[in-house]
Amino acid sequence: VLGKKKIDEETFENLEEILITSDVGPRAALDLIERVQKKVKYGEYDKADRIRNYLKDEILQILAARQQSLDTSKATPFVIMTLGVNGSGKTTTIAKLANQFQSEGKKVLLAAADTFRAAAIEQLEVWGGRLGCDVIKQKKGSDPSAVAFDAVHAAKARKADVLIIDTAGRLHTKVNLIEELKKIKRIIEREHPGAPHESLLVLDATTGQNAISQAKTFRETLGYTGIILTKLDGSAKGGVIVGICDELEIPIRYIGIGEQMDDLREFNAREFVDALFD
Amino acid sequence: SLNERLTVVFRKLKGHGKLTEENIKGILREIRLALLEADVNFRVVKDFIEILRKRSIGQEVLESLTPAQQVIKIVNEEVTNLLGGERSSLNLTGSQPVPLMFVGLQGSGKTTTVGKMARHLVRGNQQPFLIPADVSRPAAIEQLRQLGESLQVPVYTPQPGDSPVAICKKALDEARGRGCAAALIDTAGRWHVDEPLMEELRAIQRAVNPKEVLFLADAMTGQEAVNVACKFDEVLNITGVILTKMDGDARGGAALSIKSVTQKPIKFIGTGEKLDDFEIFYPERLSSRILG
Ligand SMILES: Nc1nc2c(ncn2[C@@H]2O[C@H](COP(=O)(O)OP(=O)(O)OP(=O)(O)O)[C@@H](O)[C@H]2O)c(=O)[nH]1
Ligand SMILES: Nc1nc2c(ncn2[C@@H]2O[C@H](COP(=O)(O)OP(=O)(O)OP(=O)(O)O)[C@@H](O)[C@H]2O)c(=O)[nH]1
Ligand SMILES: [Mg+2]
Ligand SMILES: [Mg+2]
Repeated sequence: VLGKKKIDEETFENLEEILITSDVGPRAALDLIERVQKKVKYGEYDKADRIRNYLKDEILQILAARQQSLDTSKATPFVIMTLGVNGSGKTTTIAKLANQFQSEGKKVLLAAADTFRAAAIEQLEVWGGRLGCDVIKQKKGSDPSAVAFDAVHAAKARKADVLIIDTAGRLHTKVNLIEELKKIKRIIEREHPGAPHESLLVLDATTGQNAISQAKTFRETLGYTGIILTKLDGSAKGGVIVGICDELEIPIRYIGIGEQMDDLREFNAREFVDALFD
Repeated sequence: SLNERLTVVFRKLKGHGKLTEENIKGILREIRLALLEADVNFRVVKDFIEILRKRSIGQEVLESLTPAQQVIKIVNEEVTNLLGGERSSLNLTGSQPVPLMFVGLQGSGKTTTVGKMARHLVRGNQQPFLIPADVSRPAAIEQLRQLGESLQVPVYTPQPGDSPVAICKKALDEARGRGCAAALIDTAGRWHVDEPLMEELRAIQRAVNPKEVLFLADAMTGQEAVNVACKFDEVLNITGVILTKMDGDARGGAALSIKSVTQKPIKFIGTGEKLDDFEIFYPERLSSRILG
């Protein structure tokens, strides 16, 4: 009986290590392990594979509930706004989204509402050029809400199917920058009731537990309707998304798996869980 | 905070006489949790807890009238020790222009930090020359050009089609011709596991012989920070680390992992998006932040 307990402990310790090193976080990991421990039947304690599968299923349940793809046909123009901390991959993700929608036969318009960072507008313009997609812009330093205003009107006038608005990176802790986003949202909604139809939080998969703080704070102060997890093509597993899904119940629309315009995939819970345990 | 949690743990132990191995276990569990929540690497935490365990079953805790304070003091000391060591400044020795290379993952803050370093050098009366060697990211060259312009610092104009190595060689010649004190090389973000791109960095290093190879790490990086830093260090023998985005609320445990595993000094931190949001690194401040 003592030997059995030791195997059981070792199995759970190994699983805890897999979870923590995948950035699931120690509390979420412990919570998941405890849920699994309740499920393991008396005779199964020495079946490490079966216990592992219980754990995978537990995580799959949480993530599958958030696997909800984006339907851009719900409005015209369908307005998407990206938001997230500095360097998470917003601008590149917009190029990928535009590419995706164009391949579906949609007419896409982009808006360079990051009027702050050096060469942010030029960066989006390069992508626009590669996509054959127009970019609404103003001078660097202008009000991002003014760009959003122009973009919504242009999208309507040009009969665009989708309008994607790029915003400057900002740490969730900067109150004045959150206010700026709120104003952009207000202007968009005023000029096109119901818009933005999707606001996407772009999270970097290499981020640790701070991603939870980002997800919660952006949710409380501003609100958003979907998540994109980028940079999953490296060695980071993005496990922090498990806790985020469990707690915040926000759909994960896509994942970013590279730096080119076709490096976008719809979020697939099963594949994500398998990759976590690879 | 860890301080508060440990005080609660110790309060429960009061009146039990001497601390036992069992008590110590409970205390170490709290510390382990705090470190993991702060993104310190799993393995680094394991080794660190073992160091703490040996110290906390020693005289200084067991004989102390205030064991909680003693343990907290030890934890802070050990974390600060791990993070610090000799205060490390920028290596600007040797013939000018001294090449400094900036490397790291995608979006970690390299280009912006090159700008910050340039401003730092200008204030120290050292004329920098900026070299945009990122030919893959859209408008990366333009980004560095604009930063240089805002500082009135010269920036090399790459010839279209030139490789990063060719850009660096030609740029260094121009920097020398201009009599600049330092040449700052901005490189494209890349995965540590992308062999050809890591080899490209090695090629740049061989071509220009930088005095500093600075690894930029995002303060919010998770468990992989160790593997990333290790690989960059293995390939390039980095000379220092710069932590970016320290103005957020990330606990910054990745710094502890990176430092303990590479033993390379953390030299500066980025504390914002503006070019003057750049500070010298102080281990004690990060220590209390990681412990929460
Ligand atoms: N490997 C990889 N790199 C990515 C991915 N998404 C974005 N990147 C890279 O990450 C870096 C930052 O991307 P950006 O699109 O500029 O990020 P951002 O959020 O717009 O940045 P700011 O506007 O400065 O806040 C670039 O080098 C991109 O190529 C991804 O899925 N995989
Ligand atoms: N808040 C904050 N933002 C920072 C800091 N350092 C850089 N940034 C921002 O982080 C984002 C990415 O910075 P870049 O300098 O483009 O990063 P990079 O490493 O050159 O990116 P790639 O070249 O694509 O790999 C930008 O929005 C910067 O303004 C910092 O210390 N604090
Ligand atoms: Mg951007
Ligand atoms: Mg860059």
